[in-house]
Amino acid sequence: NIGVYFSLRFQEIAGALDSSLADANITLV
Amino acid sequence: TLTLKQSFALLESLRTCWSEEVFIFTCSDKFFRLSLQLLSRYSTWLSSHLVAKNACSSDSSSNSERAINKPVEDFIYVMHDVGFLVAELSGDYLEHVLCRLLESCSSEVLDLVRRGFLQAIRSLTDYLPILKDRMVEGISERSVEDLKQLKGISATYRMTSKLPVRHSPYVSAILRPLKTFLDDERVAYLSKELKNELLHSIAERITSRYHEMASDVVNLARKTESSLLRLRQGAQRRAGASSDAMDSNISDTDKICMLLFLDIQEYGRNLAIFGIQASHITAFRSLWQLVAPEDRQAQISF
Repeated sequence: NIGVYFSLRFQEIAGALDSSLADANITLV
Repeated sequence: TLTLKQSFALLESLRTCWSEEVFIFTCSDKFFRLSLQLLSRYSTWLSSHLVAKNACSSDSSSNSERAINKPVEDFIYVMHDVGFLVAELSGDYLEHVLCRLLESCSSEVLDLVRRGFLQAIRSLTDYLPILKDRMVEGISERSVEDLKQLKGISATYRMTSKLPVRHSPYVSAILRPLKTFLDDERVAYLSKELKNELLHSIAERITSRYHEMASDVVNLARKTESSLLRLRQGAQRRAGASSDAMDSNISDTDKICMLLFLDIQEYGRNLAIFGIQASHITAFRSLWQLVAPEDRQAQISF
């Protein structure tokens, strides 16, 4: 099911970014 | 390369969206929308945590509050990353999406995707002038602490008949924060042009504050002197004495202006060490006109 596939990918990709952005500090790589 | 964890996460997320392991052509529109959302989320992070200068919060531990207290030098990393992201995303990244993954789409669709991406990417650059202003303001305010010593000049020259012969000690400290900033290792992340732009903007802002504070000192000295003169003239009239002796003296305001004139010449020489020509700064010209004697008004030289 393509809808489910995209939904999972969405959570994975956006989630990874969101967890980084949750940190307000300027953090070096 | 990128310097911040957050910027790195954005680029990774955007790349994952359009990677061959993840991307499915039939979901192109969804991946396009997700890409725009990722850019928007990063943009919101920049906006709310780094640029929210006037954020008001009763909670002193809020993110915005902490962001405000960050050293402005850290914004160098943000400026660097925004520049890098804009170049990377509007270059190789967009080319990969359009020419490899969406190559079978009509030119109309490709054009829409290109414009959508570019608009979102370029919106990141809207933060650059704000970040630059914050840095200019933050660093120039450090110099204001030393400029506050200007207020002591009036008291010094009201108590003595001596004429100033050399500049005040505070002058040497005015540009010290600028020097410290330029010596900071983070400055290596700035382009030569941006570094130069910041240098000139900070020097202009400091000079502008210098002019404001010197004007206050001179205006106050003039007002005080004018009041004192009226009092003295009144007293002399009542005593029937002549005011000639009083008029021939050098006034307190003259002495203050003489010292400020020595000070700004030294300040101008210090600016020159940074490669800045003082006469090119409007506030410096105003400062010169405020304190220079009649015969030196026409030309700024020291």
